[in-house]
Amino acid sequence: STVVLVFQAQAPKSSNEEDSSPEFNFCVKRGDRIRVGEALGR
Amino acid sequence: FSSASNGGGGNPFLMPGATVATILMLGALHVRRMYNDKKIEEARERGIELEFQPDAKAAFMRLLPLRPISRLWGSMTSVELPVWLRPHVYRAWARAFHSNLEEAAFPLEGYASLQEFFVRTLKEGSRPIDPDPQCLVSPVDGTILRFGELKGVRPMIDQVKGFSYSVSALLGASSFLPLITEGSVHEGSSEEDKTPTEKSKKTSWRISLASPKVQDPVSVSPVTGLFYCVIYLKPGDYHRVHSPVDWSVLVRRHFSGHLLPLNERATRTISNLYVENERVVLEGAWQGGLMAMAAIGATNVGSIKLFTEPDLRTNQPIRKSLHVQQPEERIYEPEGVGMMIKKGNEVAAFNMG
Repeated sequence: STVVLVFQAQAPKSSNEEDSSPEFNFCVKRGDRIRVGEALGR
Repeated sequence: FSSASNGGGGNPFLMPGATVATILMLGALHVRRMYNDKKIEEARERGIELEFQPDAKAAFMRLLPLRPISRLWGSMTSVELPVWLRPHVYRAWARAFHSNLEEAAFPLEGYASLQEFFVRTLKEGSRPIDPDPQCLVSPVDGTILRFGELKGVRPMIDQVKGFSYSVSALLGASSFLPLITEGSVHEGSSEEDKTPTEKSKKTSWRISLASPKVQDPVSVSPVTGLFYCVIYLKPGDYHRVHSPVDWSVLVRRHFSGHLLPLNERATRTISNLYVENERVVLEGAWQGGLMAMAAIGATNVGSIKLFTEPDLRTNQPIRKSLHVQQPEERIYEPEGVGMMIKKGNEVAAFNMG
């Protein structure tokens, strides 16, 4: 079985910004073993 | 054996000969499989990715009655085992598939069947949840297959090098794409008192095209800031699905598809695995925007139980043709608000059969 996550990660824009910028950094790499609750990214 | 040895006219060496030959053949196939797996592992360590290469075995898989096979497997594994036998069976399973028995919430004798053991809960504290509110956590135990940022009007995800599938096909025809990105992200002053999560929930709901009957689009442009992660669960992994963030689930889609295997060999040789297999998709919103999670079943793990919707039945006998994949969709009430799920909470579980 497989789980696929698809998500937006837009930082909230401040009043002087035109567009919110995507800000998400993965902290895993391909082949990593991961467990429930461990960070995928921030 | 007895008829041969009693001089019934048969060849006394036929049965033992056939048995030995079968064992030798299975042994040779197993050795070949181990050799191939080792070559793939070595290639991966060198940074080489094997490309999509369909073969005859993959074509043959599509001809098999995988759904009945899966349901039969489920029936077999749901048989209640004698109490004295249970620890032996589950230890053998754990040894074969590298499960950690120390984490099981209950003594092995307490799991009446292999199916019950497979969907076991874990001891409290076995899976601490990263408390950082900016952090998105893994919803499952498993192996990271792929991840990254999605771009373009029709974003695609690589199943394997040389073959990709569309996000819209995975999640549902009109999900996510195209998104409205102009003039709708932030409300006026009346929204300022709300928390960021409440703001993004409401605005994200308004910009989502999860279902045509939900809302009317205002304007369209290519999606931005969209990311994905694909996680594979091995047979020995903990098979419950947890929430990766605090979010509101707005829509549930159930695709009754095939039940092709999802192991590494299958992903390299069978096309459209993730968009043809039976799966349940939850779609909604979190503080960063839209969120969707697809739980995809396979032959040996064919059913998906949703704790948010216990009556949902998956891996049912299918009578209609599977050629046209139309999901069965349900919008969670109240419409526009959905069902709140906290980060780390159990959402679903995969099970055998």
